Amino acid sequence: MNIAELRLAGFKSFVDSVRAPIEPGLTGVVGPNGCGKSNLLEAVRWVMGATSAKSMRADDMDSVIFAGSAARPAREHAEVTLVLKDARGRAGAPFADDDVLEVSRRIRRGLGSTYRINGKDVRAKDVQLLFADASTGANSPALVRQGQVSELIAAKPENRRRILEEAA
Amino acid sequence: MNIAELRLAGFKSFVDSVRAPIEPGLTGVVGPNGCGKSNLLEAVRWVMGATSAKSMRADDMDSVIFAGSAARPAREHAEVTLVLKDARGRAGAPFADDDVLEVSRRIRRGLGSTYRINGKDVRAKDVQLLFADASTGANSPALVRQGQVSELIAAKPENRRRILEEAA
Amino acid sequence: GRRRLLAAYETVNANFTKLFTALFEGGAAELTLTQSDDPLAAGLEIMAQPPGKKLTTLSLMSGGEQALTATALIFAVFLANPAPICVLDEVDAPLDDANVDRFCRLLDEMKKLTSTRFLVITHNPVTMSRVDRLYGVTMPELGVSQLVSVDLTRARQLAATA
Amino acid sequence: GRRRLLAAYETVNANFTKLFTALFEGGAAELTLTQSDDPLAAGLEIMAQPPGKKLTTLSLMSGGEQALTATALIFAVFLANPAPICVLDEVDAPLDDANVDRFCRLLDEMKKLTSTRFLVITHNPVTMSRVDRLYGVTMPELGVSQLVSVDLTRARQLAATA
Ligand SMILES: Nc1ncnc2c1ncn2[C@@H]1O[C@H](COP(=O)(O)OP(=O)(O)OP(=O)(O)O)[C@@H](O)[C@H]1O
Ligand SMILES: Nc1ncnc2c1ncn2[C@@H]1O[C@H](COP(=O)(O)OP(=O)(O)OP(=O)(O)O)[C@@H](O)[C@H]1O
Ligand SMILES: [Mg+2]
Ligand SMILES: [Mg+2]
Repeated sequence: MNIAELRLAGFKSFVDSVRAPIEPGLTGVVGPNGCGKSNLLEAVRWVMGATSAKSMRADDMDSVIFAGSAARPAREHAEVTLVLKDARGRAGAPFADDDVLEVSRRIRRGLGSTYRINGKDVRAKDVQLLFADASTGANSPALVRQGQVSELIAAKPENRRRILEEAA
Repeated sequence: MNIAELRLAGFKSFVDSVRAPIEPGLTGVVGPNGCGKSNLLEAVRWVMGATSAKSMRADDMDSVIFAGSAARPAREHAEVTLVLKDARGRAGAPFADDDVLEVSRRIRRGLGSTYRINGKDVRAKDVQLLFADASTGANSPALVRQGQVSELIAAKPENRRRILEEAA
Repeated sequence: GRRRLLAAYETVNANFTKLFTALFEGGAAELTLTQSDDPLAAGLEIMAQPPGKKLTTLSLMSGGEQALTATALIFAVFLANPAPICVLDEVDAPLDDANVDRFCRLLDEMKKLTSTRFLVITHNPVTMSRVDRLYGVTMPELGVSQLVSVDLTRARQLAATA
Repeated sequence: GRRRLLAAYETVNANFTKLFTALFEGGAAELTLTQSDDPLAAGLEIMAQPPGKKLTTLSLMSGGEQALTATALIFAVFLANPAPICVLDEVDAPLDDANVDRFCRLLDEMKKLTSTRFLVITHNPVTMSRVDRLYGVTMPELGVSQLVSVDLTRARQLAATA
């Protein structure tokens, strides 16, 4: 399974629709402080079913919806999609024969999150399991947040041991 | 009062005697990872009378003595000196008329630290008070350790408030 | 005790607001004492609004924005009671080029306002080119540190081509 | 539970030791499970010895040495169970030029060993010149993010002159 594209609309500072193909190898992401780079990683973790608002620098899940800027009003919903390829069998029925899976999470202000695979409603659990079975997911040790290396260095040994549990 | 020079001998990776004049304005300190830059700041805090070994990345105070390298044996003592100028009246008697004060701290393995001003033995408290009265010292908010900005950002609000107490 | 803390808060807050807007070239920021009627048990919260963005707590800002804001706080405290020596160990690490430049201009301003001597430990070529002199720390022999004066002209040439 | 954790520990420790000595071009390092007979309650301690230096715990190393060592641990875990996607948010920030270069060579090695797609968020010009393509994130309108493809040739020219 490959993760081939990330799409955002209304997620944090990405109020306008953005499509980011993710190609093989190393893709650099650059830009000034505060322009939105870390928001991209948070979008990936969020669509994979992250449950902790705190872990994405948000007071609550509604805080990931575009909150407005000097020139634009706040939005009422946010949506992030991951496009998975070579994904046959990764999701259960009715997706068992689909080679391409479009997994999306959408949140409406005050109404919580809904999840879809290829346009059909699914449970959060289905999405979380799909990614966990593919050795990834919101808590994947391969998703290294800004400052997480420093946290690992400063962590108490008992908390550091948890990184092994992710490998187990 | 000005701090005009820093001298180290046997302190952490500075096993050989080093003299560093500190001139007015901005002095940059550069060099590869692990070459000893942060050790310089720790030397400044240490000679000012720092009491917490943990705050200078040491298990105990003896750990600041040169511990040996591939080519050199461990040392048995370490000494750091700060040279203060325009310092008349900064220290009590018998230094009241001295314009230049050489403040040094020396540690001998297993035997603890001793302090001197202009070659005369003084108590740790005398050194700590001298620097505190001059708006500096081991806990001065102007001595910003590596990672301390991140600690301030992550600190609980009650702990952050202590930065005000240093200004009060 | 309480009165001195409140007085310190007033001074530092005034400094902080000025330094923030200078560093961010706009926006607004303030310190708030929270969660307790007793200022000696209160928390210090930092609210900030970079130009064009929403007012939020420090924890919701980007890594570089947080570092620049916390640096403004450190200097706000510093100005309340300037020390004869200030050592900054890699505080410019999370800053992009534009913000490193603003950080260096802040240091120039601190240099004008005080007689403090500054030691700025850095890996950043822009910062290296903006100081008055350079010490290089090296380990010509593994595990043994040495200190040398570095030619500033060379550092400035390197930064100019970067 | 316990057996799986110990098996994970063995694999990760073997990876970690190899990655550390590759990154530091020598020296030695190991992970130790401490403080408890029950591995499920134990702590994970990291011991490391850069070339020519003494063996110490992670907490006594320099900032850059700690970051490089912790990065070796993260990749040691990664190799035990490679993910289809890996995002690294500014992990190169505390590294000097020589270590950024080693970090990039580590990424090339990971690229060869796995089919993982990597997103490397960075401010470092060396890293920017070592990736296969670049996305630029910008805010042409304050508070609103946009994504663009950046010409890699230009980034490489800039890094070459730095
Ligand atoms: N819900 C939201 N609506 C609008 N903007 C938001 C929202 N949440 C966060 N932001 C903005 O996104 C910006 C943070 O972006 P991000 O952390 O991705 O920056 P960055 O590119 O990683 O910067 P750095 O290099 O400093 O780490 C902040 O300035 C914040 O104001
Ligand atoms: N007691 C000691 N004896 C000998 N060497 C020591 C001692 N204590 C620390 N060191 C060495 O000093 C080095 C750390 O130096 P320091 O933290 O000053 O590096 P740095 O230049 O700040 O690097 P960075 O850029 O990564 O922050 C470590 O490699 C450590 O091995
Ligand atoms: Mg960021
Ligand atoms: Mg350091």
